[in-house]
Amino acid sequence: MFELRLVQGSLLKKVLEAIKDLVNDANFDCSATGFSLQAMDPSHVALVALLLRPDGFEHYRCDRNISMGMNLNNMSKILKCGGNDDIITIRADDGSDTVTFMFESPNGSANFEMNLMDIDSEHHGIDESKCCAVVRMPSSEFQRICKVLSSIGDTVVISVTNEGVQFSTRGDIGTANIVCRQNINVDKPEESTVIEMSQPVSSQFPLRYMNSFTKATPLSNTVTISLTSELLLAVEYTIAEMGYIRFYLAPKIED
Amino acid sequence: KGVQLSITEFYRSA
Repeated sequence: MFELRLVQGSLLKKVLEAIKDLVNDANFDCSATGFSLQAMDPSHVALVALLLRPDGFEHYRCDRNISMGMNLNNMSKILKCGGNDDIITIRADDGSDTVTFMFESPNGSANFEMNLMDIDSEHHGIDESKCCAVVRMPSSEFQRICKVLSSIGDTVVISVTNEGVQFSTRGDIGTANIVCRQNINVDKPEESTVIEMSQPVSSQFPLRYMNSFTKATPLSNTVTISLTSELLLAVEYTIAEMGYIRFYLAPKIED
Repeated sequence: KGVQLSITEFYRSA
């Protein structure tokens, strides 16, 4: 049997809002490590990795590892049936082809049962050690930059140097360049921009995906953007001390 | 303007 109880149910709603437009179907893996997911968008250009650790739940019981295939749009529909301040319990019996969502508020409770699906998924081990540039910045600022740039062009070039991180695009009406320099705010660390770099790195990515990733902005005040030496982009939002949601994006390369 | 790699292609080429 698998059962988890999340007092701050709105967190799970925000997680679904962050990924449901990027990924259609995904296997939620339940194990002693936590409630996790790894899935790709239909074009296989982006990969999402989610982890919610057991200690972040009021109750977490996982008798054996299970994988629950869910359609994220349907899961989102069910989560929207619960109130924002509701406590959410998710339960699945071993071998069952359904999962139950229970919403509790001081005024009452509601149960929804959703059919599970069989989903073939491809797991990738992400090698974080090849990371050569890491930028931590306010998530709202990153969201604003992606939105602004997508009004000009389709592709963003992200360049990290000693000068800072530069986001550039080009379109029919002209070009745009936005530079963020390191800026440490001791009083409000969440408003800081921190750049760690072992070597300058530059690569280009479709803005459509970047804008999709920023749907996770309500989960965290800060975002961490990493580029590996092989030019894989990782965009990470931490989830209130209980885990993270990471988006990985493959680069555009020259012909 | 370049070719977009998929995650699978990226890991194959990396």
